[in-house]
Amino acid sequence: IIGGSDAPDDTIPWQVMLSIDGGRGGGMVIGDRWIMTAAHNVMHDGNVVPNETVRIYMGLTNVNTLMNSPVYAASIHTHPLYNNPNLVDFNHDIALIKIQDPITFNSSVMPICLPAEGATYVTGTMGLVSGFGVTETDKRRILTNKMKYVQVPVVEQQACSDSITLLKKKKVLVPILTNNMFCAGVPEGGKDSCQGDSGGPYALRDDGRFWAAGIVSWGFDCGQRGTYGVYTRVINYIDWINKTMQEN
Amino acid sequence: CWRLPDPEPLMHGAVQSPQYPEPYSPNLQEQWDLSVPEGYQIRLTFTHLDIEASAGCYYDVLTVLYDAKILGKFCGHENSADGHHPGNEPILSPGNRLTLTFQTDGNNPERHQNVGFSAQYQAIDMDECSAPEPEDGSGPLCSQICLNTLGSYLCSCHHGYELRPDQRSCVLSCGGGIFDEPEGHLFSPGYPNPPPHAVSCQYIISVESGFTVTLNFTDNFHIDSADTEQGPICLHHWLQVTIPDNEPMKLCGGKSPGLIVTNSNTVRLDYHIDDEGLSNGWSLDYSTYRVKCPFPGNVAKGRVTPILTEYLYRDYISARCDQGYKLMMDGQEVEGFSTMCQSNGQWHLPLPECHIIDCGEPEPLLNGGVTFMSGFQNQYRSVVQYHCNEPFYSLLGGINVVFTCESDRKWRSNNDIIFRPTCIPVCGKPTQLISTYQR
Repeated sequence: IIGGSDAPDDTIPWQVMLSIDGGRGGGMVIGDRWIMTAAHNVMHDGNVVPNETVRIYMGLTNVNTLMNSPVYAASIHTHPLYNNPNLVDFNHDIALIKIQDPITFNSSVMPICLPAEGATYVTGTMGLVSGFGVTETDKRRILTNKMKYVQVPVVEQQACSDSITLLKKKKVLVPILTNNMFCAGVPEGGKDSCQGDSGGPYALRDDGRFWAAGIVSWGFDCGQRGTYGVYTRVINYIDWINKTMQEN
Repeated sequence: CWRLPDPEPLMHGAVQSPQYPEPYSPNLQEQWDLSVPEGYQIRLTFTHLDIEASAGCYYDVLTVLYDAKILGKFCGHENSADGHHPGNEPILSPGNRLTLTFQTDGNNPERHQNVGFSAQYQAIDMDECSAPEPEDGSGPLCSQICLNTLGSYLCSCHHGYELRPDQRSCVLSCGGGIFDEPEGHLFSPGYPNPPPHAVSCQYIISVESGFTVTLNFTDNFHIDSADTEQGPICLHHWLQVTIPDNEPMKLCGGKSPGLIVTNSNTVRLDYHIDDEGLSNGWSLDYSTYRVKCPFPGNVAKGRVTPILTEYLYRDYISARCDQGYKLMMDGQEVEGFSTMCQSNGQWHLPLPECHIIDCGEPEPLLNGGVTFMSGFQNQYRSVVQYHCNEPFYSLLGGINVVFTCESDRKWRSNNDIIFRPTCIPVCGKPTQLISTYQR
């Protein structure tokens, strides 16, 4: 999380940290047995990683004070249309992890709501993105041990598309922005999600209740001027999410 | 050698002189012993007799004897002037035997004509009942009724009398024995008159267990007694009433004992009078009643049925509990209860108790809990309310549901729709909010 702050205890109780084969990622609790994350977190060389390689940590804000044992995956369900062999196609970047035992919720572990029918992504709405990913301190990029958050607004889709088009002129390989994605950030940069935050939540708040609007998916560098973070548009996958949970 | 058994006496036979119908030889001395079964007489009939006639049958003679007694001496023939011909009349022996002797001398002047005799005999049943009384003074064969039978006789008695062991004398019947009917009438021999002789009679009233006997003596009661200041004393005549587990009572005097409630299903009466004194006797009616059991009592939080004014042998009662209560016997729950009034006047089983039912612990609620609103120890009509562990969980539907312990021992919801509460997670509402004051 670039340009953010340490998350106080119990303020983002749905945030989980994934540790997969030494890599770090994010996720969010959406049910007492379900974690939602980005598909690219649980894929390696085009295959879903083995269950036993996925370690899930919940209810913590400081990795250094990690006291509880990880929770392991019982099954991993990536979106069937996700296909990203070269890591340039992040369309349908969504996955669900079923855990073995049900979670008993408390102040440090609580689920985030799924989008309600008809929920909207209003440009400029401030969302809350969080994670244990790379942060920046004194202009140095470091991997944080504390959960951080930053509030970034939803970006108008066209503006986001335009920023990516601009990059295409400079880069050879540029992921495509689809309608299954949305952007959030500030044009001047400095506030963004970053490596290690993938799969984490972008939460919006309606009537005092937070809901999962997006999943940290991809972006160009982190917090750069003229770039935005790109998030999986969760509302497009409600049917698939419900179906997957019901079938399993 | 061993003795041959005596031959069975014949019921009939024939006797004839030696060489009959050829003339008999001189110097004969023949004897025939006839016998028939006991209880019979012998009837001897001569079919032919032709023996040398002489005065007094001096020369040749046929003698008929009963033991040593000469019943007849016969000789001659039908038309002879001398001699004694038996004619056609049969000779009847007094008893079951007869002896015939035939003697001839050494001279038979008409030898070619005297052929001897031929006779038939048969057993005739003796009518002992018509025989005169024996001369030994022992009296008639039967004191009351004599019945002749073939070869024998039987004695019998008039109604109210019975044959003694000697099978010939009759005594007044006691009318005693064992009486097992629910009611009856007993009386002493000869009542209301004194019996002609000493009597010793026993009457046993024995009915089914569970019934008690009541004796009701009639007013006409008289048993010889010796009067004293303490009351009549039963010296030689008495009626003893014996009830089990009680001291026997000796009754005598002229005052009727009236009603005696024995509280027993068995009573023995022994009536004894000797030849001294005079007792006219007694009579009574007896009846039986079912044993009574005590009032069974009440059952708290329940009821006993049927409700009767009295409870008698073989009556059944049942007990049920009020709604919300269960039947308990010896610490164990029972489905139903009934008990019977026994023959000993006690109830077969004691009454049960009614204990309040309980529904057991209400089912736990995952991620929630139960609060007791009223009642005690999950008992009937206790009320509980479920809640969830807020703020992390909330009740599905958001409706506070209460459950009541009902009479079917189930916790039942007051809501027709919700049968089981469920706690669902609360999403998106952290307990702490990120607060920033600096702007």
